[in-house]
Amino acid sequence: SLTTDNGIHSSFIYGRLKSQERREMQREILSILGLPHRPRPHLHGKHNSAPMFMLDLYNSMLMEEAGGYSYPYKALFTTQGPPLARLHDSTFLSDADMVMSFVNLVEYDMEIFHQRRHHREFRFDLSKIPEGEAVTAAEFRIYKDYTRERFVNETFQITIYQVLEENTESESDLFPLDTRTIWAAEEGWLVFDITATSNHWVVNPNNNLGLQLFVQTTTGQSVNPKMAGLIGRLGPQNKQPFMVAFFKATEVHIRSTR
Amino acid sequence: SAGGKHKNQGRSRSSKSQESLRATSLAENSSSDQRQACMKHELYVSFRDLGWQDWIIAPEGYAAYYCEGECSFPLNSYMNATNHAIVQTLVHLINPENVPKPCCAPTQLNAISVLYFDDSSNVILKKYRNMVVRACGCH
Repeated sequence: SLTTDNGIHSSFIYGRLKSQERREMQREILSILGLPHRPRPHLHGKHNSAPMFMLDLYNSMLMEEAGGYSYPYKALFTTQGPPLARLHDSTFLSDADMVMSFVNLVEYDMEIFHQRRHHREFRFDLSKIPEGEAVTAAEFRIYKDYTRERFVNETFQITIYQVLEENTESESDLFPLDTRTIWAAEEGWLVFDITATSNHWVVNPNNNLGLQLFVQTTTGQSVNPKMAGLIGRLGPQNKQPFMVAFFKATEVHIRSTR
Repeated sequence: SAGGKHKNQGRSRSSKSQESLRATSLAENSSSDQRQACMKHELYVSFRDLGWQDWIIAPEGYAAYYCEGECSFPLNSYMNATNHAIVQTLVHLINPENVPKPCCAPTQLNAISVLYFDDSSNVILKKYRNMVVRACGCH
């Protein structure tokens, strides 16, 4: 059928493609998207925390493009609780050419009690970043639940460290990255700035030994992160910790000749 | 700067050439009535129909559009023609065998954002520039 509406000529062609033509078309569109092949994700739970966060970002970008309304980045992710702490305004989001979330590769929450200190470990594979993309910002996000077991006015100090060197016999060499002080009664996403560390890992992939998280009371006593309400592997899928990085293209993507 | 007589000659030559242009123009117009003028056509790329819902989270597809049609004399303003396209049309009128008409092509392109999983189940939100035709014109 051929119709004209608002100057746009509409021609719907219903045709059946041969399987070879269909494969060719898929290959062409994958090439436009800059992908060598169709991704085969082993986990594609769209209701996990990272995909949901990314979908929030996607929708905010759409709203901005449609009406020029800039959705405040700080208001994002309210579906799973408000962010307890934030680092950036929305400018770095609108400037980003690409945003990527990374799943935590540590299979089990080892609430490791080493030398009188509890801690939790996280690892992210940054080797899959497309070429020509530079990290402009990176965040580690972990959900803090309300803890009924503790006093409402009790506070915890949560510190994130970059692992510099792993030692089997003693504690690993750590570099402090960021610290937050939170109330036991607080609930929502905690956001830690790991921009410098991410850049370091991209340049030196062999130095990517992950992050460690420590929780202390005001008296300096080490606390199991679970006791402070920090959600781990056994928690709900939509509250799993993850990492998100914002990228700016450093070079023009040129498709290879085929 | 030309004298009266010369001017008249010029005018008469000009009117003759204008007549021929008009004739050609009529012929072109009648031919462009049959064929379509350069314009934007609807074309939807459906990720759903490609069977990619398992890795593309959003969108389900996007309206890409394409440009198609004739860039024939006269190039009206709605065709969004470049100055050179107008000259190219005139040269085509003079020498249609050797000089092609201007091309109907996108003059404005927009970006789209795509949200998808990679092989490692990481999620990528990427902005792709020049994916959607906003306007077509003669180049």
